[in-house]
Amino acid sequence: NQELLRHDEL
Amino acid sequence: MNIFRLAGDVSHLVAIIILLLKIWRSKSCAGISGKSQVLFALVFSTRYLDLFTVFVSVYNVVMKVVFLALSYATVYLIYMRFRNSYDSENDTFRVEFLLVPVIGLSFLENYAFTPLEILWTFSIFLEAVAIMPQLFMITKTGEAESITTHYLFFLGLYRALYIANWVWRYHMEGFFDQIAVVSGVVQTIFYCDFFYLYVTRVLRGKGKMSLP
Repeated sequence: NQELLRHDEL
Repeated sequence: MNIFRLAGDVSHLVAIIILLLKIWRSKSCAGISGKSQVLFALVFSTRYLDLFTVFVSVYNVVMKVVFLALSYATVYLIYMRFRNSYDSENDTFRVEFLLVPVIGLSFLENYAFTPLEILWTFSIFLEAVAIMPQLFMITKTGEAESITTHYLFFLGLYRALYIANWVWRYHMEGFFDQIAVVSGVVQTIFYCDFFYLYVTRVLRGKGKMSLP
């Protein structure tokens, strides 16, 4: 779930 | 969430609050590049459009909203409330020299050719160079107040901790975001020279950092 991980970072 | 990520986010928040409090308490934004602050507000505005499309966590939403609000508050203080103290004569970095290549690159290199993805990539690339007007201003005037250097230190620390976070995530979660990592490393390199001056001049010496 790379997409979600990417948007997790600020 | 790992310790590097959390510490990185906290450093970022501390940096922004240090700057905001410095301007608020001294009622002056002398020595601060308004252009850099506008660029950071633009960075947050374009990246956090994902608030409308993806829900990650309450922490994620709260931090994004806080960063957006604080960055706009900083811009407001510089250009409206304390604009008399704004040192526009020394804040002369040509922002278009950053914006044009960054816009071009974000169209060329992105995860998907959609408006939101291009804007996300734009925000990542822009963040890497957004501090340049501020560093340029310090080089031009030849000095920076210690509180401004503390701000830059925490901003640089945040970047360094994010690199540690990426190393951790790569090993623990198999996560690797090429665009963020490459531009994050480039961004951190910009701070290295400043880190050296900060340690040798500010921490070991007097209040102000003056360049040789």
